[in-house]
Amino acid sequence: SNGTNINWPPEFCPGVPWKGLQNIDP
Amino acid sequence: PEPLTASMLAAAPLMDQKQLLGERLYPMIHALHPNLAGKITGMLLEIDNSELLHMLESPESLHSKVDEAIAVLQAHQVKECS
Repeated sequence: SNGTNINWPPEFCPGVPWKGLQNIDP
Repeated sequence: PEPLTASMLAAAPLMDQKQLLGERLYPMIHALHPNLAGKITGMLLEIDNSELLHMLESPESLHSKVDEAIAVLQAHQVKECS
């Protein structure tokens, strides 16, 4: 990560397993 | 649903804890900001679980954090969820 991920923050969707920052910064 | 408690959370794996908190927080945030609820919930889930539990029980605390989150989102120019 370069610290400027435009996809931050990860979006929480009800009923979908939450992966936190792993969603956007593998 | 029954209230989420610290002991319920402690019995769940770490990511499941965030899931449980998110499922409770999302409807409350959605009532305030339908278009940004997913992003705001995602941001707030980075906060410590103990504080998130407190926010679930204290609407004033939740509203305060939601306001902070929106300010940060706007600073990052996050587009609204369609």
